Amino acid sequence: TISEGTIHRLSLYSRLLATLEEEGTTVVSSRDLSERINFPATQIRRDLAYFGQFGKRGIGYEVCALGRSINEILGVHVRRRIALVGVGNLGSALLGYRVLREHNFEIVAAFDNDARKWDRVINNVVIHNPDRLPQIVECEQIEIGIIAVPPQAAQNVLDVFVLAGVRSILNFAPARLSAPRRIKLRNVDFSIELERLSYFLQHECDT
Amino acid sequence: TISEGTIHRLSLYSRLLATLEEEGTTVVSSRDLSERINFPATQIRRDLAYFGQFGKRGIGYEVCALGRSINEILGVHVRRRIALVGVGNLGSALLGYRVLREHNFEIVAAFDNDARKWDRVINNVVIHNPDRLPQIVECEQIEIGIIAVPPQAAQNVLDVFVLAGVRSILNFAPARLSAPRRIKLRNVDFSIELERLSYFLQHECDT
Ligand SMILES: NC(=O)c1ccc[n+]([C@@H]2O[C@H](COP(=O)([O-])OP(=O)(O)OC[C@H]3O[C@@H](n4cnc5c(N)ncnc54)[C@H](O)[C@@H]3O)[C@@H](O)[C@H]2O)c1
Ligand SMILES: NC(=O)c1ccc[n+]([C@@H]2O[C@H](COP(=O)([O-])OP(=O)(O)OC[C@H]3O[C@@H](n4cnc5c(N)ncnc54)[C@H](O)[C@@H]3O)[C@@H](O)[C@H]2O)c1
Repeated sequence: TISEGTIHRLSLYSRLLATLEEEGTTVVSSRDLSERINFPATQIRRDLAYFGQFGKRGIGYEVCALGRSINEILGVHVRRRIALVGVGNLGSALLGYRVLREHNFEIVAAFDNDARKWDRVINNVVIHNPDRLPQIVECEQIEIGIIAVPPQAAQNVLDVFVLAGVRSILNFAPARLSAPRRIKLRNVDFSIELERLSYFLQHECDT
Repeated sequence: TISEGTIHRLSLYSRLLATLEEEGTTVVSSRDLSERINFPATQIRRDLAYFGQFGKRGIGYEVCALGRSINEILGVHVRRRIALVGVGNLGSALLGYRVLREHNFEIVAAFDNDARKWDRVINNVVIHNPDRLPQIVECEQIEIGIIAVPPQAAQNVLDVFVLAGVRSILNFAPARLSAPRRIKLRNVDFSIELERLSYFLQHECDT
C-alpha cells in the first residue's frame, strides 16, 4: 500500500507542475523538479515511475501531460463535493478559502446546531439544521465531510457522516475519533506545523 | 540535513508516547509503536537511533524517558512565544485553539489593521495596532510569527516580522512568499489534506 508520504509528494508535484505550466515551461527534468521542491531527484523519479510516469531520456517530462496525469492519480480531475459541519471561526474560514475551488473541491453544504445560523448564506453556501444532513448528503452526492465542531461533539458528527454514507472525513477537532475501516479519516492539527518551527529554533545554532 | 518527513514523524512519536504515558505504559518496543502509528518498525528505530535513542535489546524503550528526549529534540520543552497577524475567522480560530498550550506554544500577542479590533481581548490575547509589532516582538521575546491575513497582504506582514527579528514563520495565506535564507518559513494549505482524501476516493475501488 502506498505511503502517506508519497501521496503528500504527489500534491507537491501537482502544484509545482501547475506553476511551471503558468511560467510557460513545457519540459522539465527530475533534477529541475528536485531543485524547486527540495526532494532528491531519485525520489521524484521513483515516485513517478511507481505511477507509470517515465521521462524521456536526456529530455525529461512533459509538464502539461505529467501535471494532468498526477491530477488524475490524485483524483482532483473530478469535482469533489464537501459537507462542512461546524460554522464557527474555523468553519467560516474554510468556507471563505478560495484555494479549494482551484483544486476542484467545493463545499456545497454546511451545518451547525446553532439555530441562529440556519438559512444564512456564506460564500454561496447555505447553513442548515444538522437534522437535514443525511438527506442533503444523498441528493448533493457528498463524498467528503469536514468536522469543525468542538471536540466533545466530534465523534457524534463523524457517526452521522458515516451513517449518511460519506466515505472520507477531514477532522479538525482535537479528539481521537473512531471510524469504520472502510472510512478514510484524516486528522488535522496545526500544532504539528508549529513543531517543525520549534525544531528549527532548537537546532538553529547547529547549522 | 534532516528531512521534513523525519521531523513530522518526531511529532507523531511525541504524541504517541504522551498517549502511552497517559495509559500507564512504561516500556514499548519499536514494533508496538509501529502498530499504533502505521510506520515500519525499522523506520522508527532508524529515526530514533539517528537522534541517539536506543532501545534495550529484548525490552524496548522507556516511554517517559523517550518522550522527554523527543520533546527536547523538537524543542517543545521550551515555551515558544508566538505573534499572530490577522484576527479574522482563521486567526480567531487559532487564538481559541487550546491544543497549542499543551505543546508549549503560546500566542502572546495579536495584530490586525482593522482599528475596530484594537484593544479587544480574545482568549487573554490583546489585539494591537500592527505599528506596535516590532516593539512587542522584542519585549515579548517572540520567536514564531503566524500570518493569517488575505494573500495580498501576506508578503508585507512577513517583511515586518523579519525586520522585527522573528526567526520562524507559519503562513496560512495562499501566496508565494519570499524570505531570507536564515528565516524558517512554513506554508499551510488544507487543500493538500483534502487531496489525500481525494486520492483515497479515486483508488477506493482498487483496494
Ligand atoms: N486542527 C487545528 O489545528 C485546529 C485549529 C483551530 C481550531 N481547531 C478546532 O476546530 C474546532 C472549531 O474551532 P472554532 O474556533 O471554529 O470553534 P467555534 O466555537 O467558533 O465553532 C464551533 C461551531 O460548531 C458548532 N457546533 C457545536 N456543536 C455542534 C454540533 N454537534 N453539530 C453542529 N455544529 C455544532 C457551534 O455552533 C459553532 O458554530 C474546535 O474543535 C477547535 O479545537 C482545530
Ligand atoms: N491555509 C489554509 O488552508 C487556509 C484555510 C482558510 C483560510 N486561509 C487563508 O487565511 C487567511 C485569513 O482567512 P480568514 O478567513 O480569516 O480571512 P478574514 O478576512 O476573516 O481575516 C483576515 C483578517 O486580516 C486582517 N488584515 C488584513 N490585512 C491586514 C494587514 N495588512 N495587517 C494586519 N491585519 C490585516 C483583516 O482585518 C481581517 O481581520 C486568508 O489568506 C485565507 O485565504 C488559509
